[in-house]
Amino acid sequence: LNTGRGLLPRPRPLPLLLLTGGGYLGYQHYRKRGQEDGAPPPLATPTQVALYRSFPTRLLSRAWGRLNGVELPTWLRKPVYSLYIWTFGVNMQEAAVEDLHHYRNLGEFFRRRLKPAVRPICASSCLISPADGRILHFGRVKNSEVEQVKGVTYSLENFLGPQKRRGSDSSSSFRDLLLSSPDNDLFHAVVYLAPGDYHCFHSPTDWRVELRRHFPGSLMSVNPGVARWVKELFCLNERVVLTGQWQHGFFSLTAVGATNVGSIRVYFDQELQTNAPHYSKGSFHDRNYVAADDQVLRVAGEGGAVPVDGEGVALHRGEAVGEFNLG
Amino acid sequence: STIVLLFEAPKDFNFHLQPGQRIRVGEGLGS
Repeated sequence: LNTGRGLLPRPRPLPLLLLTGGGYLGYQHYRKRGQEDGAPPPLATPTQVALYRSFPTRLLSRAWGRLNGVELPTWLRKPVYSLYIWTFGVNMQEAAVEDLHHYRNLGEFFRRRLKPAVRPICASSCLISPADGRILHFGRVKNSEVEQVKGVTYSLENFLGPQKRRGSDSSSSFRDLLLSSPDNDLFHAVVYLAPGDYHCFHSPTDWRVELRRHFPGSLMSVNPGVARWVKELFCLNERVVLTGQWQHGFFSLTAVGATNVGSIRVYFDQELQTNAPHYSKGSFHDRNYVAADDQVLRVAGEGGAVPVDGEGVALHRGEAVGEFNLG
Repeated sequence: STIVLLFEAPKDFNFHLQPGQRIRVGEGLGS
C-alpha cells in the first residue's frame, strides 16, 4: 500500500476541480441538447422527488414567515422594500398605499392591496382571471388527467380528492362524476404568481362555494421550472380547494402554496389554518357550506358575516376571496 | 404560488389566452 501510494501522483485540487466541473458541464450540455431535440425535459425520478420532499421546506417556510413578521424600524423600511421592489419588479403606482413607511414588515408589504381602479373587470367574458401572474397552462381536461405544464400531467382525483357520486352509477369516470351535462366538458387554467405579483386572489365568476377542502402537504417551489420537473407537484403541495357550482355546472378554484408563500387565507373561512407545523400525510380537512335544511350557516368574512343560505357561499365576479402570505 | 381553475363549461368554450402570457385580475380568460 505504501509503495502504491508512493507511485500515485498526489491529487492536485485544481486539476481535480477542472475534471469534475468539466464532466458536470458536459453532462448538462448533453442533457440540454436532448431537450433542444424537442424531447420533453426529463421528469424527476421518485427518489429525487422523495429527496426534495424530505427537505425541511415547511420549517424554512415558517422561519421565513417569522422573519417577515418582525416589525422593521421606520428608517429601514424604505431600503428593504425598495430592494424587494427592484428585485421582483413590483409596480408601486398600483398599490393602494404607495408610502413604503406605512408597511410595518415585509409580510404586510406582501399583502398590500391595489387601488380598485387599476383592475377593471372585463364585462364581455363569463370567466376572468382570479389573480395577477403568468398563464402556466390552460385547456381541456382529457380523461381524468390535468396538465400542470405541457406534457406533465397530474390526476384530477388526487388533486380534488374524493367527490360524492351522483346516483348509484359506479362505472362512470371521475371526470364524468363532476359533469352535470353530457354536452359539457371540463377545462382548466393555471396562473403562476411570481414573488413580485399582487398576491390576493379574486372570484373568477359568479358562483357558489359548497365545499372547502384543505390538503396539508409539502411546500415545494411551484416555479414553472419545478412544475416541468416534478409530476403531480400540485397534488403534493399544500393547497386549498374550493368547489361549487356556476352557471354551467361544476366549478373549482384551488390555491396552491409554495415554500416562500406557505400560508393561504380565505376571507370567509376563519377556521382555515394552513402551514401548520405538523400534519398527517395524505389527510385533508373539509368544511361544507351547504347547510342541512334546518341549519342556517353564517361564515365570518373579512368585512363581517358573509350571507350564506343553504346553497353555499355566494361569490361575485372580481370579489376578493383570499390571499397568499409569506411563510 | 399558483391558482388552478377547474370548471365545467359547454364544449365550445374558448380560452382567449396564450401560454406564458402575463395576466391580471379581472382580465377575460375565455367565453
